[in-house]
Amino acid sequence: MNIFRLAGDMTHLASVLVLLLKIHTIKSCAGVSLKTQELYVIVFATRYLDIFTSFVSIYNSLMKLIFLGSSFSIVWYMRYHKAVHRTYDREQDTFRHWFLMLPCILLALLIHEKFTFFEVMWTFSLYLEAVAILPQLVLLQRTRNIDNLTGQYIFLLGGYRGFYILNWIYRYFTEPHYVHWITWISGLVQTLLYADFFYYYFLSWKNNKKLQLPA
Amino acid sequence: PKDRSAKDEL
Repeated sequence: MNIFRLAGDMTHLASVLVLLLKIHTIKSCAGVSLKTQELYVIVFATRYLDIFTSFVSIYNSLMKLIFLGSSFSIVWYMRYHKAVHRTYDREQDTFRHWFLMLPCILLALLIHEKFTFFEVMWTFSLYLEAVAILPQLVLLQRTRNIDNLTGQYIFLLGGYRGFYILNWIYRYFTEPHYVHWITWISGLVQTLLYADFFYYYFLSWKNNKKLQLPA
Repeated sequence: PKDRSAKDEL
């Protein structure tokens, strides 16, 4: 564990907490994409299949449980909690899951390190996580109405990805045999998807104005 | 054995 990895995990945790705070206390999920949240459930469910069979540390297992539990509860809130569900931008959040999942399934079947069930599912989760934010970014672009919490949620998620890249660079130079092309390339793609959002986020922050995306 | 250390990340 290095400082970049820890910072990445903590920003990831913070992003989930910000989203839960918005949904649980304000009872609103306006501007939040249910499609993206459902994709995250699939990402965590397929990545942490080994949660009971391979033990790394208490920290790892605990974080896995937190990410699984929080993503499930966010989806539950958005689908079944009456007050929260009313605030969901259903008409705008039209991205098709299969449009993202199918290419990721095919890619995981073609490009992986080992052709075993667990390994292909794990690789699929990496590919899917890289693009899971797309419905959320499309929703933002469409509604263009971004409250502070939604903006902070996406900013923290992007920050988590940025820290993970620093973590990989650090590990590459400090640990022998630490080469993971699949993880790195999908992680890099994922981080690049945030670039546009980050640009406007910093612009609004610099000018001390409310975040607004161009049409 | 092959290094599987990417698996210790989240």
